[in-house]
Amino acid sequence: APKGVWCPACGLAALAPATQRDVLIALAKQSILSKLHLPDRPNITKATSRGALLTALRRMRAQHMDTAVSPGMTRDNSVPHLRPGLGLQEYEILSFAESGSSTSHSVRLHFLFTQELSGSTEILQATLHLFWAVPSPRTRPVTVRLLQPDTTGLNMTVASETQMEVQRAGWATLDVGQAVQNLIGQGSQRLTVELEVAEDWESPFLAGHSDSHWPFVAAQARARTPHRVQRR
Amino acid sequence: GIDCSGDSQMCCRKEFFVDFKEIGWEDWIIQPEGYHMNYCAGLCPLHMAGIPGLAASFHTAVLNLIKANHADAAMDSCCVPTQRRPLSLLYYDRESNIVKTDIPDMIVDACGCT
Repeated sequence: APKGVWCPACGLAALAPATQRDVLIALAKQSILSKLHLPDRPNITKATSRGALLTALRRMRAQHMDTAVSPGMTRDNSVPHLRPGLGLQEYEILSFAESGSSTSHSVRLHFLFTQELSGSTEILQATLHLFWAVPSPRTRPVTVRLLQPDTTGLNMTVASETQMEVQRAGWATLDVGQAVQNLIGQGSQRLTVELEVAEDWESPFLAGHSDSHWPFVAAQARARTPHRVQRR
Repeated sequence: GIDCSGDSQMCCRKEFFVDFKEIGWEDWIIQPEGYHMNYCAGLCPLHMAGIPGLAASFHTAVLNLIKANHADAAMDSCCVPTQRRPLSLLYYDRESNIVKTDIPDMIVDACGCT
């Protein structure tokens, strides 16, 4: 810094502007990564298609509108009001399916949840969104199984099984909140969903799901972040 | 609070914008385009202590005179954030999930002397 220029706050020699900028940018990066509990910036291996992202965000917004607290309804005061600085950080997560094994009448989908959601995370809600592509308007029974690794991690056990009736093409939802909570509680990150129809039915899943019909799980989580209590 | 301008030495808020494209983070942070990492800097001599900025009311002005006349306890105070707001991020996590979160108290809106 020019001779005799000093930092007004601490009296030390002021940093040269370029150095100060580098220091501040490094500080900004470190601050954001630490608040997101990320050791380093993520390397994106598969960016989500725009179509799938827009569809998912639209469906989440529609879901929020449906469950929004209308004036006549009581607000759940048992949930501590989330004021900044209260040490609770909420996340909304969109996890898009990765294709697993499949047969002519069944398919497996994998959903990976972020490693940052550790045991101290509470899943407020998690909904599986599936798009049925049904060639002809007939009712089809579909079995939806939620699988998770057993304690050895080598085999998959059925966490829950649900029968769904598919009448026509379109979106269907299934609550998977408890399954995701159990997964995270066990330190696992992968939820496997198996969809199966009876042998003689043609499969109502799009073999090559189009982008904007890709299955996804929309989850809301709340992590207790260690927070300094400022005494005033 | 006040924003730093010119060569003011008094406690004020310095604006500093980090453009995510400039630091190569625009591929994993979908929104926003950058982070206003404003910060507080400047002097807080005794007679400035305890006011949120320089917008002093009459009461504060009197208080300042009292403080300034008792400069024996020559204790400066600190220039700190007095108003902050969350930083909302929409980003890809390490499993390429898309996450939206609000990080509390990340953006400084105003500074003042303790």
